[in-house]
This record gives sequence, structure tokens and C-alpha cells, in this order.
Amino acid sequence: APRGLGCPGCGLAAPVPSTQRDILIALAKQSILSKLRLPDRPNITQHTSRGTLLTALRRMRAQHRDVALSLAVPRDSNIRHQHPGMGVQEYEILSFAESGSSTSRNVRLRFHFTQELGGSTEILQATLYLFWEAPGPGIHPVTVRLLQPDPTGPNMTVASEMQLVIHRAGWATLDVGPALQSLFDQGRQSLTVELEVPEDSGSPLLAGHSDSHWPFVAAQARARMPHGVQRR
Amino acid sequence: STDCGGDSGMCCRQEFFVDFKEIGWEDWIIQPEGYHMNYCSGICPLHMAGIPGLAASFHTAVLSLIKANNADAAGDSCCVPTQRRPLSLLYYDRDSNIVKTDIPDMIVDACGCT
Repeated sequence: APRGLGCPGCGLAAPVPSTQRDILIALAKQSILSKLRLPDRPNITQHTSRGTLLTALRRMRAQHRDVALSLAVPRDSNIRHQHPGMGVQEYEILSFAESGSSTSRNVRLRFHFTQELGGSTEILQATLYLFWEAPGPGIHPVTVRLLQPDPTGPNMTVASEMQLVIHRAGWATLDVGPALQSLFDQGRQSLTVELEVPEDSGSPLLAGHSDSHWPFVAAQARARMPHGVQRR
Repeated sequence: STDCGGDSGMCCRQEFFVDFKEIGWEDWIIQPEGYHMNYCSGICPLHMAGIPGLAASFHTAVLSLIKANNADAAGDSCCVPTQRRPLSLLYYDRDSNIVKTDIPDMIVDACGCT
């Protein structure tokens, strides 16, 4: 607008109400999608069941409380969200496992993270939750391997390996933050977990699992600022 | 900051709610049910410029006087958001993972003249 005729942003004549409403709704949609770094609205073909979601949220909440107590901070302290509005956007992600190949003593689980959370994402914390159904009394050793694709071929290589001993049925947690960060840094979005039990143990994993005991990864992530750009 | 309502036409906050069900987004956004977007509208006379946050300041009063007496030097004034807050979303991403995030500065809480 020519100087002196008012602010260009608010000096124009308002459109008719119906057009204005359409424009505002389009603006709202565009704004939400761009802030979530989504090119378009996701098409959801398979919803997570309510039971699965509630269990996962309860487990997450319980662990956050444990962390808060062990750090001797007040229970009502919000340890998950620190500073929305500072130009850094944080995410909490629940990723449920897709079943991969499995045998009587070996199970593979695959967790896929959307590409919007790729190379520019910093993983603050990531925990794998597994529900064990111990087949009988005694202790049950389990080998957990985090796998990553072999750059030279179609096979998977072992990124890290841990031994767990299961005493009873229940949830177990594993820190997979470094592994997930490493994958993201390589531009990959899938985390593959292999669970292996001894030959005579049977498979305590997944058999007969209900939805609410489905393995999942709970991650906290933060969008990294682009290199060379600082926001004040 | 005032909410729009009367016919004054002065800078104010206009409430605007986008219902996710109405736009067909309720299948991927779990919470909340809608977005209180809001926006600013109205005119900003020169003497109101610089008011947000500095209304009681002596310097602002001086500045307003200068602006009122010298429109060329003052430039234009806009009705803009002066206070905003984040929008918390719980949603399904493209891989059907569930994500919670706070998108900063999405909800207009107050408006004022620049």
C-alpha cells in the first residue's frame, strides 16, 4: 500500500464472511501441517487400539515419575516439557512394533519413525518397553540385539547387544536412545530389535499377547536448529 | 487488549475456532478437538501505536506525541498479536505412531498496535 494509507496487513477491505472463513481454515491447516513438518495430512489406515494406547501412556507416565523421584525433584515438576515457545519444538513419540520374521526362539520387531523426525532430530531419550510372559518358574535369559542395515548388503548387522534375565512376567525397559540417534544420524528411520531365548525356553515373547501388552518405543525428541542459524 | 464485539473497528482480538471434526481431521488428531486460532483485526490510529506492553511508559507517551504531530516520521501501525501461546497436539503421524508436541505461538491471546 502507498505510504500513509495504513498498514497493508489490516488496511485492506475485509472479504465477505464465508470467504474469510474459508481462508482462515485453509491458513490454520497450512500452519499446523508446516509446523509439524508434514507435507499433507497423514492418511491413517490402522488406528492403535484404545487399550494399547492407554497402557503405553500409563507405562510412560510411571517411568517419568520414577525418574522424577530418583532425581529428587518434586513429583509435580514437569520434566517432559521445558520451554515451548523458545523456537525449539519438542516431541514425544510412541512407536508400536511391527512384527518381523520370527522363529520359536527368535523374534524380530521393527519400529518405524516418520521421516519428518529424520536427520535434523535430536533424541533426548528413548526407551523400549517389552512385556515378558515368563513360561514357568525360574529365571529366563534373553538376548536383545539392536540391528541396523548393513551398508554393503541386504543383511542386518548388530549395533549393540544386551543380556536380560527375566524373573517374572511384567514390563521391562531398555534405553535405546543412543541407537536411535545413531540411526537418525545415518538418515535411517527404522529400528529393528531382535529378541532371542535359549533353545529349551520356548518363546516367552509375544505369544498370546493382547494389544495392551504390545511392545513399543517411547521417545522424546527435539528438532535441531539448522546449522548456522540461531534464533533469538 | 480487547476482544472484538462492538462496532468501534479498533484493534481487537477476534475469536476463531477450527473444529477438527468439521474439517475431517479428527481421524489423525487425537487431542484436542479443535484449534482456537483467533486473529487480530481492526484499525490502529497513530496515537495507539506502541501501546502493547508499554502503555504506562513516559517514553511511549512522548513517542505517541511525536507520531501524532509528525505522521511522516511515524510510519504505519499494524494490529498484530502481542501475546501468543502454544498449541498442544496429540496425533498420529504418517507411520501411525502417536506423537505429542507443543507447537509454539499458535494461539493468539492478545492483540495490540505496533
